[in-house]
Amino acid sequence: YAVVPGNYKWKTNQLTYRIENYTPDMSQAEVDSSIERALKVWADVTPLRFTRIYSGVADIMISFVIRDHGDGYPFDGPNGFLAHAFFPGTGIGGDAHFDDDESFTFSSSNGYNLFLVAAHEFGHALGLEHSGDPGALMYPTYSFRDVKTFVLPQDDVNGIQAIYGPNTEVPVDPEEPKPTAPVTPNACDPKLVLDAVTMLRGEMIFFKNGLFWRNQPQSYESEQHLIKSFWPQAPDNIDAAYESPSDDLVYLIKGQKVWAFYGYDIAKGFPKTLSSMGLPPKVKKISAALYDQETGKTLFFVNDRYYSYDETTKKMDKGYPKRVEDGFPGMTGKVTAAFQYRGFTYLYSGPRMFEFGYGRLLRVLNNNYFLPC
Amino acid sequence: GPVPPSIGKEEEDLAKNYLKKLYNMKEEHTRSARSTDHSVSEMSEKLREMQEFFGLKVTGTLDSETLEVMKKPRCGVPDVAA
Repeated sequence: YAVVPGNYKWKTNQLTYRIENYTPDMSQAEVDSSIERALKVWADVTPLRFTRIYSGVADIMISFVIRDHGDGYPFDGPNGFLAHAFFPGTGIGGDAHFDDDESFTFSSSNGYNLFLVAAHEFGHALGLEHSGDPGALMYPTYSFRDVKTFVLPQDDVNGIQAIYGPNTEVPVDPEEPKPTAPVTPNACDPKLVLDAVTMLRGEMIFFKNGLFWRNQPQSYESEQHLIKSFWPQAPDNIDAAYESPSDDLVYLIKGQKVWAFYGYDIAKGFPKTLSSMGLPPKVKKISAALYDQETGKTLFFVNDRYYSYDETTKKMDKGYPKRVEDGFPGMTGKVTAAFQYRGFTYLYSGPRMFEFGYGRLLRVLNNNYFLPC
Repeated sequence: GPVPPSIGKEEEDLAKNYLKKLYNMKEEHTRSARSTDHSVSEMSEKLREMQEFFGLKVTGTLDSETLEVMKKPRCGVPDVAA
């Protein structure tokens, strides 16, 4: 996270806001609710309290405007810049402007969700700069995330609490524990257990929680992105992923559902059920999957057993499940992620990666062998 | 390997506009060779800043991945302190 240099912060914890006008994209009640919830995101973790006023000058003046709106920072029409806000201060300080050439929405993933945009802008209005953490709300680019289950990421909590301190009035209800703030996974964590790994059009993709790293083989740098910024329809916390190069599809699996994507777009007919891929109905969850280029088979791992699926005939092979150790001698633990690269098979078990080639175990490696720290 | 698509004038303008608005890149006032060299190196420097912030490969040159990030919908507040 980053805070505004120069210690720009509100001198009081009691702040006022006013909604000066409304966007025609949503009902007034939807705008009111989105703004209220966006402020609550910050009030929940700090001593800041927000009161709405209906006339006069509020600390945070909220307006929907287009193009040149008199503050020296004109908007640019649809897409591009969605909104901006001014750091704490008198006059225009703290004010938030939304580009009304955008299509704002209340809950769906189409258009730009006003709650998410507003919560980000209010972060600026309270004294936060953009964060370089791709999982943070204060990351500068917009990506949709599930609004109903939204919890302020830990990076943003750390940032705002560095300015205003924590909320000391949080009622402790043992019946309803507070959801934990999501922490962006760190590739340098030696205990990192990846959710899934796959190749995708020549790149390696490493999934963890709601994010993934993409890395070009033999590169020392990787990019981290929210899963939903690439595939808005995809779930977080996936169980397994694999690429079918012949169909140019990448499959993401969570629970008993399978999603297939062609580039950024979901393939027709997906999500499907695991059983529609031919897996027996008793299989409720798989732990890893990989596409074997040599045989044209996809292997589905269920802990220490695996099934084989023929991509050509689109049928499961007979004689499975087998014990993983039977096909991969030396692999005794649960397989948590898997992929194949340059003819070698890599099976992950927790933070360790087992390299197989020529029918035997070659090396035991750490995550950062492929995922740069 | 695949050849990256070349960057057109329109996309270069988009990048310049992006860096002026968000990375405090100065306007080019004159067309002399010396000032052009200066603006190229400033653009390269600003591109480096932007690429570093977004975790992209830091090259100082406008490549397709950098452009992809520049085209994403975003907040209009600069990523760097003025």
